Amino acid sequence: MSQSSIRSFFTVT
Amino acid sequence: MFEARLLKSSILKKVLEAIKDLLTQATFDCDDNGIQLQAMDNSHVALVSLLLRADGFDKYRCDRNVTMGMNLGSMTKILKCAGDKDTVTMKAQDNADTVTFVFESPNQEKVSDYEMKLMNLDLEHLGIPETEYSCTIRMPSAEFARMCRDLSQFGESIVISCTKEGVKFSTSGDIGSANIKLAQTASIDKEDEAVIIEMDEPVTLTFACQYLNYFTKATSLSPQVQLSMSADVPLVVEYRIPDIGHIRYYLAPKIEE
Repeated sequence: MSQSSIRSFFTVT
Repeated sequence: MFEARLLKSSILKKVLEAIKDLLTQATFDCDDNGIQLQAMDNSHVALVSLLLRADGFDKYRCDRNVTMGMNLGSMTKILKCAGDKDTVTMKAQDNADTVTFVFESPNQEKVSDYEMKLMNLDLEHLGIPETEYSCTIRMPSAEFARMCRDLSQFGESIVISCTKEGVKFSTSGDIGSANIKLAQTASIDKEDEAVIIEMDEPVTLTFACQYLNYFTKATSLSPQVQLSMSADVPLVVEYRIPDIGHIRYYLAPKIEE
């Protein structure tokens, strides 16, 4: 298992 | 001019306790509605979102929007100087480069103020999309903290599996494996002690123990915690802070390599 980054789930505002 | 007064400094102390393992610095955005903070941890695995509503403060004034970048280590040092029963007032002038914390003892005999330099933090602000979650689980926050602590002894990851039978927390590692199953509370007498599971579709996701343990530092803020899960999106761990707002943690799931 590898840890995904949370950044890709959110949009930059 | 920004001024926010809380009758109990303990709320602010607990909030800081709940974020300082994840964040070293953060921006407090203050406007008419209250104080908001949103930041990712250094490794971009988790995101913290805090809201303290204006109506939850004893006094709240914010003439112009104020953005205060704070070093949370310094803020922790300052809040340690407040007694639990002290009132705390945060004050800043418009466009100021400092914030002042004023602590007053209940009988007003001791008044202290601490001025802290603000930081210019150029942090990106992320939009959190509205998400319908397949499962939401509410349970006593102390129970959740206990489970995370217990399971952390066995492995680095916790698998959370929510089905119509209930929710299962599992882990495995060098010494063996562990499973904790929680069923929904049969009859709810005391809401704070209940386990309530709402499920549209079963979900199984894997998360890092270390982060779940960081989130449980918020336990003293709320008697209940809510976990929201859907396949392939971050877990939301929400603690509602009575009468003033919430702290939400978002955690990216672990994925098959």
